[in-house]
Amino acid sequence: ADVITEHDEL
Amino acid sequence: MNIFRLAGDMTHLLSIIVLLLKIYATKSCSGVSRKTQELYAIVFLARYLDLFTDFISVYNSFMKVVFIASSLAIVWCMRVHPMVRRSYDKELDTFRHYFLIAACFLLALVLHEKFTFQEVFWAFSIYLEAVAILPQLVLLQRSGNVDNLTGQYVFFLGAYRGFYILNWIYRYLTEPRFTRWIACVSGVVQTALYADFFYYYFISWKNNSKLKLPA
Repeated sequence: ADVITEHDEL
Repeated sequence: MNIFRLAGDMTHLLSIIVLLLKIYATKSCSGVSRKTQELYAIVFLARYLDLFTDFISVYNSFMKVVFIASSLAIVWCMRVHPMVRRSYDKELDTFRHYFLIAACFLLALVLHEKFTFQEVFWAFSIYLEAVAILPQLVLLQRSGNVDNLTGQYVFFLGAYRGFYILNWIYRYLTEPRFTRWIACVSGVVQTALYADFFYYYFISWKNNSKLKLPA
């Protein structure tokens, strides 16, 4: 996935 | 997942549990800003729109559900529960939070990572979270006296923000492609809002006295 738009935090 | 991020998530969770416990045990929400709680509910609903479209981990999805459910439960208690509702002091909770919502949404329309429905709402939730504590801080300031649990609630929320900043520094140093300016800049602004509260919290803790904010 595209790193910029990956929201892996809460 | 690093230790700072986990500590941040846990203090965040703890802050919400402390608040629910306080409301449930005392059947009272005195000293709690309903506006701040409603803003947090909006924050979680707007941010976790990706709950069904992007899977990160079981931990992530589980925590998202917990945050949405607990924030809605607090708002429900304050609006619907007959005993809790009566203890809500509308006169002290006067912050005009609609302006915050409107301003954050406008900012999200201008400043976002991508112009898509989810991304605009994600940015909106980040901006709104940064300022959502303001009605609570203003209420504490106005009432002067802060009871222990409300003080602890704000303390844990502030600790959560502090840990997230350490988490970002750690990620920046260990992940070569870690760049997320929207979240980091908003996060620093949000943490700065707690600085004043923390100062008085530590003074009262050091002197072993009740937390009192200056008028």
